[in-house]
Amino acid sequence: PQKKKRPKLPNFPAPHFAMPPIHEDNLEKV
Amino acid sequence: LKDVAVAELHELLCKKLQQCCVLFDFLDCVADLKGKEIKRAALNELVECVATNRGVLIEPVYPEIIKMISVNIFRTLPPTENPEFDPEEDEPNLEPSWPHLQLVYEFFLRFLESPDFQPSVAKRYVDQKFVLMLLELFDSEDPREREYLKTILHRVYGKFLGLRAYIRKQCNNIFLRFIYETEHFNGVAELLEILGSIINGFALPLKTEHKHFLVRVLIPLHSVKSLSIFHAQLAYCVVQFLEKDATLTEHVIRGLLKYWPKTCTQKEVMFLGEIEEILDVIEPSQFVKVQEPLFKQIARCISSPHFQVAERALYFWNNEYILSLIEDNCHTVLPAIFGTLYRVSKEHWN
Repeated sequence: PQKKKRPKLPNFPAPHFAMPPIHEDNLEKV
Repeated sequence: LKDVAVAELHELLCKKLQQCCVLFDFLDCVADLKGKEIKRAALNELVECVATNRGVLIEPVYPEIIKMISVNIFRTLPPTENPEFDPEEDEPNLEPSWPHLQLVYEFFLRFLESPDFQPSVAKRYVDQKFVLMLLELFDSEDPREREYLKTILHRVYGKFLGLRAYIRKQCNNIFLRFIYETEHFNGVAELLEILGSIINGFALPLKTEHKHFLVRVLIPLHSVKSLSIFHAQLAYCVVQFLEKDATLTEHVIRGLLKYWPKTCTQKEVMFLGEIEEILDVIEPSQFVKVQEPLFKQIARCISSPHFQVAERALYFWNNEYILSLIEDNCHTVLPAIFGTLYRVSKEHWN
């Protein structure tokens, strides 16, 4: 089955806190 | 600083930095109001100066900047007055010197984010000892301080390649001490937020060190009493790992089943939420490896007398992708849950 993203449950908000990723190999210009 | 001639700017900047090394007592809110105002104004000038001007950050200024920051932020944190402090219920003790401290943190951020900022110069001063003391501040009860620390450490991790392994190791130590010794550290959620962005950026294939972090730290973190404070960030880190390397799925799910809460229904609802997030990204080939023990646990949750647990477990059938996984494997899943479903439909009180 094709992977479908789940419907956002009313009381489970998407993570508002996700910070910009920091790539392991190169010096990230954060 | 705005009015001085460019030639004298750096000299005046260093004097203001030294001036801001003077500390004030904010517990006595009437003491030395004049002095506090002078320092506040000076800090504001420093923030403004670094944020707007180019060419301010020349090498001789770096040690003065780091000294001023260190003198102000590195301090012994006040002990938690009431040992029964419940982070979920009680109001945190806010930092009395926040009027100055906030500006120091703001200045530190502007310094790190300045286009003139040079890690090669700064790394003489922002070293392992500095970073260790920064990490210890994450135990501050003041959420505003932890918010700044989180952004600052995220920038430091991004800009100082040579400190990354050390920062990861020290975070490991903080978590392990928190899990197995103190069960008390205020900044777990903030550290996990930073780690979420680090995991997100991991190169493939994953290094063994990182897999060990998942197995030896992230999974055992689920066993801690105050899980609710950082569970969202913890679940996010776990899912990031699985999106990086799906072969870790079985280990994660068996770990969660091993740590499944027996007496705390609030935690059980959180675990079910996390399981659903994992199932959202699971590969069908991984699902078949864990479906049996997993649905036996889900069946136990369906029959839980606590209706929120039962409801959260039944909610899985509202998820199209999970439903499709169940349908493709009904010969295994159905026997695990049908008996319970039938009994519950007859006997459950709610």
